[in-house]
Amino acid sequence: QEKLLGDALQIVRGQAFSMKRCLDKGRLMDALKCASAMLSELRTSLLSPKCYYELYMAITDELRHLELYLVDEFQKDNKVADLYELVQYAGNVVPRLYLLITVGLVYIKTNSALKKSILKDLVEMCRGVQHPLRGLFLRNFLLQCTRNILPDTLEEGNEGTVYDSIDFVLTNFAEMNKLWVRMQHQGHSSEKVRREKEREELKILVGTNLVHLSQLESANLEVYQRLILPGILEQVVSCRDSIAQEYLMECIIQVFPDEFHLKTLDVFLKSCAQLQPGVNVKNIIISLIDRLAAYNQRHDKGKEEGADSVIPTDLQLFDIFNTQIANVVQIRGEMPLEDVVSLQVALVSLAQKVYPTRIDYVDQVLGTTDKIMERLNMTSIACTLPVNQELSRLLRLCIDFYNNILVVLELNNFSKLMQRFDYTSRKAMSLYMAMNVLENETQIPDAESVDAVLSVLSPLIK
Amino acid sequence: ESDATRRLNVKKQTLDDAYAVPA
Amino acid sequence: FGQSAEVDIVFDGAENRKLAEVKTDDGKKEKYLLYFDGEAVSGKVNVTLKKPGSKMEHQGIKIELIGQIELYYDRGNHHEFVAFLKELARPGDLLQNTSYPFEFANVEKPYEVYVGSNVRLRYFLRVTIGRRLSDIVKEVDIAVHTLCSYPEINSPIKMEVGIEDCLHIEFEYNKSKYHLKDVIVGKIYFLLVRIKIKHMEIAIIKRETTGSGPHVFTENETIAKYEIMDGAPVKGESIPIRVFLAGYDLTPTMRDINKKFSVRYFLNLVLMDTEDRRYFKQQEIILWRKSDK
Repeated sequence: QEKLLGDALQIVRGQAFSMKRCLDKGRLMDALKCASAMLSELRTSLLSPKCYYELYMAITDELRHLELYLVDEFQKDNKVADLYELVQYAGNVVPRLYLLITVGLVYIKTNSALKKSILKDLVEMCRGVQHPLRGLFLRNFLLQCTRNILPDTLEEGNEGTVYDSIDFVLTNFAEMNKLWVRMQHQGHSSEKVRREKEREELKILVGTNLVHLSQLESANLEVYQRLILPGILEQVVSCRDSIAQEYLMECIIQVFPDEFHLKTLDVFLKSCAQLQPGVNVKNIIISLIDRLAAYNQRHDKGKEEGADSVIPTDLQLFDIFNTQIANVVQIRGEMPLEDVVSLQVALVSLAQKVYPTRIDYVDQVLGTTDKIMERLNMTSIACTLPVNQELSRLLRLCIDFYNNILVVLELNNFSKLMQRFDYTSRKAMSLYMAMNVLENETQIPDAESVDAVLSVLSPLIK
Repeated sequence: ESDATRRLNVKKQTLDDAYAVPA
Repeated sequence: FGQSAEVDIVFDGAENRKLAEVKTDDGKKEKYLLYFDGEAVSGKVNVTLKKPGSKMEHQGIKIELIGQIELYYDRGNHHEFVAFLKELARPGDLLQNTSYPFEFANVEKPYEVYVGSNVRLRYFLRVTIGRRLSDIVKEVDIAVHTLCSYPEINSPIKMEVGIEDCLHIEFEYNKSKYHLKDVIVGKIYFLLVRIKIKHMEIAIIKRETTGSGPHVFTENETIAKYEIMDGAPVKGESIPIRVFLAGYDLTPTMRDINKKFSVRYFLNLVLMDTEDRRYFKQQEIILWRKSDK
């Protein structure tokens, strides 16, 4: 690989040098020939994604000289007639499209009225490259080149609107995701592991589309709800590829603002339910919950006490998550039990952070969890089981959060759940609670409470 | 619409086809 | 050998007349004055005596306008399809440099000049000064282009082709007749893909057939190869085609010129699979010349 890359870079340097010399002498046609020869190195099938990336970076760096030269020439008003047509004479599709993107960009930069038609043309003509690796890098180049010139207004103008940009990026995203997913079927099944690693290396190229969508100022919540999110999710769900789904769902969470997530939870969580069985949906949902809880906390600090949190009161955040998680659990029967419980843990954590006073929410989650255990007839759950760890986390979360065993005992389902453990775990949990009482010097006001406390600590005694 | 960006209208590929396993 | 003379032909309006590039035998390109069908060809023949002061005897001076086809495999005979003659001077003595105006009015020039692999069609003026020993002959080629008006019907070409259970595509080109500066806009729609395609290209093939009956010569020349897809699509994919013709060395389609030859053009869609097997489909297109104005 090093040798192949070295040879290719050698040719690139040579051609780039000649190209720049031609440009200095104003011999544009010869410069284009050198550029085309340089770009032909990107037609190789011999390089690994990593090495191809190196080559791509070297070549696109050199291509910037051509772009700058052309922008300069065009601005000095010696526009080269039909240059957009001229570069289309290049016989090979890969060099041709890199040149077309470069020239198209120059046209757009020097005459914004062409923006809409050229953007549309570029994203459509790139279909000529169906080879996954080469197609991904070509479309990434298109994305990077157009990063700062995408129309970003809501009003109709001859430059196009933000809707054109959304259409452009969503199309590019769909095509890149298609190529990226198709990579898994290339080559022999024996190299499946290597190919998955290579796909991991390339995922950022696909994700960058979502970043650009998030950077469209005019893409407000309404546009996001109506166009952007559905446009992304339809690709993510339909691609039926767990690597892509896991990464892209995570991407959506990271890339778009929390305000948008708050308003699109139903859609997002419903899509989670439809993801491939192999997808770790738990992590996706938990990362979303954590993000929103943190978002809420961030805003809460700034607020004087008592003001409701930044989560709009009318938005039943807890209910939505609770309902949708139940839906996900119900649909994804194959989800491991410990994952189901992890989701309940996340729910409790959300309830405690966003609605600290609503212990009924917490109790509701414990209730749900208990019902799930009931349905699976889970009793004396061995401490070695992963589900046991998660259940312990769930109960400890309650103990730690309230730091008051009396409040914990108000959770009707707490002790029910605790009864499902095996003796070892019950004892451990009791000890944990006893320590909590001592550390917090919790006052037990009356005999009845003492009775309740001692009975829940009974595994320590019996 | 200049010739330089002319294209035929194409049928949109269905999502099932788009992500189908190559035969 | 006594007196001799230089002959020059000066065409009227030459300075405003377009020139057309025509390939010459040795593959170079000459520029000739460009005429169109029905246009008059006029000018002056200038005869310049080599040795001024002494006379030159001749058996008459004439100018001809010839259109002829030369088939390379039988160099000998030329098939003349246009032959006009003008007497410029009766036999006698030429005492000084003289110029003779000539005009071939609205001359029919039915075919376009063409230099191919096995055939050449040319127009030229020939001045002959008849002499006892050896005539003085001067030939000057002119170029002729045949123009068409926009074809009234120019339907797109759309067709499904395939190999059973292997590869099934629908190809579409936006027209069936293209002028020489036109652009081919098309697409390839994949209905079934069961081969491992490496890439796909479109080639412009020029097919020249000469002769008839038992001696028919066919020569295929690939004018352009244009890659339109790199890699393999799956079912439902549409690959765009956009090929600009102006940059290629093309002539109009010529059908059965004077029953001597034809020149036809084909788009050859070629798919290559990973074992370098080629799958292709040819489709004729008609090329015509549109006037530049």
